[in-house]
Amino acid sequence: MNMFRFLGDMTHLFSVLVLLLKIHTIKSCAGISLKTQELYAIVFATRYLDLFTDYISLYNTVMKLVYLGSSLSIVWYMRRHKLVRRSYDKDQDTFRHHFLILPCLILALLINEKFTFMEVMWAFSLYLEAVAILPQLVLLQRTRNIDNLTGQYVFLLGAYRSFYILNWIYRYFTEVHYVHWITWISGLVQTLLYGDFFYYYFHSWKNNEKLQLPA
Amino acid sequence: SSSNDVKDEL
Repeated sequence: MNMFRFLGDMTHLFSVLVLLLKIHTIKSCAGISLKTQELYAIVFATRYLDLFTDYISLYNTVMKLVYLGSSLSIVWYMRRHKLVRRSYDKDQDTFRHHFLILPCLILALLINEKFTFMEVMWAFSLYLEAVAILPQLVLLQRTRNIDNLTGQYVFLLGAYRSFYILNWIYRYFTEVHYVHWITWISGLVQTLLYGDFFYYYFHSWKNNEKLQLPA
Repeated sequence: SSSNDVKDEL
C-alpha cells in the first residue's frame, strides 16, 4: 500500500470520526444533511458486501467495519437521539435523495466490470458516493450554516479525495494491469462536485466573516 | 474492463 492510499484512508476515516465525535460531544447536528449521511451509509453497506466473501487484510477488514459503524452511528444520532434530532434542519434538508439511488442503480446495471450481484453493487456504491455530497451542498447553500461544518471536516474530505487520485496515478505507473475505469471516472466526478461544495463553504465562511465587521 | 479482480481499496 502506497503512502497516498494510506493518507487517503486516514483522512477519510478522520472526516467521518470528527463528524461523529462532534455530534456526540455538542449534541447537535445543525448544518449537517441527514440525506447525505444516509447515502454514505448505503455506499459503505453496498461496497463492503465482500466482508462476507473475501478476506484481503486485517487492515482492510477493520477499516471497513469502522467506516460502516461510524456512518451508521451518525445516521442513528440524527434520527433517534433525543437532543441531536431536535437540532436537525429537517425543513431545509429537502433534497430528494431517493431520486439519486435509482439512476445510480440503473447505471450500475448497465456499466459494471462483471454482471454479477457483487460487481453491480460495487459499481452502484461508487456512483452513489460520487453524488452523495449533493444534499449537503444544497443544505449549505440554503442555510449558510457553517458552524458545524467545521473547517476540519471540509479539509479532511478534500484531502481524502486528493490523496486517492494521487494513489490511482501512482498505482497506474507502478503496477502492471492496474486499470479501474469505473473507480477513476466516478472518483473524478465526486471530486468535481466536492470542489463545488468546497467553494460554497469558503464563500459562506468569507461572508460570515464580513458580517462580523463593524459597520 | 479491469484485469485486477481484487478490490483492495476502500
